[in-house]
Amino acid sequence: LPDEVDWRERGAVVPRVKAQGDCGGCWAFAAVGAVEGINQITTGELISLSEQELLDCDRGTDNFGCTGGGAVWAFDFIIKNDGIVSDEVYPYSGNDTAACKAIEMTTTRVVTINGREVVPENDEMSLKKAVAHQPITVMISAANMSDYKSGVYKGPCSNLWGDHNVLIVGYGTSPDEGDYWLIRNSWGPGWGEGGYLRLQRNFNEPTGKCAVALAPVYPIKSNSSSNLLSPSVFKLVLLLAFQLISLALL
Amino acid sequence: TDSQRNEAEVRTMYEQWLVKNGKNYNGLGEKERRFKIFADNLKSIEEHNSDPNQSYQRGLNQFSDLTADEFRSTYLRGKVEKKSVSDVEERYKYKEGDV
Repeated sequence: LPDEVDWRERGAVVPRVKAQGDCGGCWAFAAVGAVEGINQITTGELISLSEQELLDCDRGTDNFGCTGGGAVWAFDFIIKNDGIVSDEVYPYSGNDTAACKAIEMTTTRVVTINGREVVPENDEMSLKKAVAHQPITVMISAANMSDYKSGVYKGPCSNLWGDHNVLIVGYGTSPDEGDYWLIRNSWGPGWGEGGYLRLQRNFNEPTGKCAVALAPVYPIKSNSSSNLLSPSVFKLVLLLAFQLISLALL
Repeated sequence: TDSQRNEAEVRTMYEQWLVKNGKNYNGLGEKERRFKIFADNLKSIEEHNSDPNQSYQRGLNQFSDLTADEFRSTYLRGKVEKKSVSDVEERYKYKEGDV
């Protein structure tokens, strides 16, 4: 497996670090980041997707808007919903007071996934193999990380099962501080290393540092015909059609 | 200790932090209450950072006027239940020698 991976360098991570604001919607940001990643890896298109659609529409069974939830169930919603739209179409409002907006899915570009799976738990080597293939959502116990600023976090963890959903977008080794997971958070670019956290990797507990290896989940997207509908190909087909029509009219 | 800041210095930092983070408080006395929380957080941060053996640095940010409980109740809402990890797949199961 590669010694270092950083999906930001591979263009599979939206450059703008998003901020959940005073809303407990971390689960939506983790899920959206993972879908943005696998979509780019599979189709070549990096599209910033809508956390707000999840907060407003995936509500009432396992996920509860700003009150909390888990990326694993957000993936199930996206599959049932036949996709998720961009945050251009369904922008973030930072609260969950609105009802689910009815988006005309046929005319709007949506990103679909075909399933979701769980990485073998309590196994940082399997998690490393997974991250080498795509960004992975994880739970970490983050109560002691509110003022993390830089470096490889080896500090205290608040519980054993995790309380904050985030996205691993890479891993590496620091010459001074050792192995780390590269984690994209949803607390804005002013937190941590430009919005990112480096968390100790290859910890002496199977759960990983701060429960990182306890419940890693990822979406699956097959390389199927849906790519023919990716926005760039869609535009190309449209252009070609107009060309043919204009030729026919001449 | 002399390395600890005096209150005037901390107040100046607090005022700068308020502007930088666009904070303003409504309730009477709220600003003073928040100042005490801010000062405690700053003290804890500086004690941590003064230890050269730490692997990471801590610093002021948008959460610096919150108590640990307030931070936890608003921003830590991820949840995982055993049932959600029921379908562990072998796709990424690591085997010795994996390339």
